[in-house]
Amino acid sequence: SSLTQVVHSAGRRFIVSPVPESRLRES
Amino acid sequence: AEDTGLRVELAEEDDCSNSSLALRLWVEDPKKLKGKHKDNEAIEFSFNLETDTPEEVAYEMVKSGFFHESDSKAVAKSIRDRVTLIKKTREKKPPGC
Repeated sequence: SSLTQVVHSAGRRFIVSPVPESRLRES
Repeated sequence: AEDTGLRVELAEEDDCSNSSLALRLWVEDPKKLKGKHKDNEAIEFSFNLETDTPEEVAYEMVKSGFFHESDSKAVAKSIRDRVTLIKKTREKKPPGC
């Protein structure tokens, strides 16, 4: 989705996406 | 374990079939971090229990600009704590979960 960004570093892939609202409320 | 302000959890169910895990990390308490970081964004990554180290993943996250150098220890600790818990859980379950 447009909200997900993929970053590569030293051969490792990081997928960045918004924290689900439900998880934010938990904290 | 001391709270680092970061949360690490399994991004997918651990099927114990191999040493690779999908983990997700995000900032739960921004006040506990020293440097700049991206709020409200979860970072999903793979972690190989046999070949990867939390410090190495934390270093790559700092290099990728997700966290400031001053927080790399907290990032590594959060990953280490979760990985340790997952390993203990795997030990308790029958082989192949």
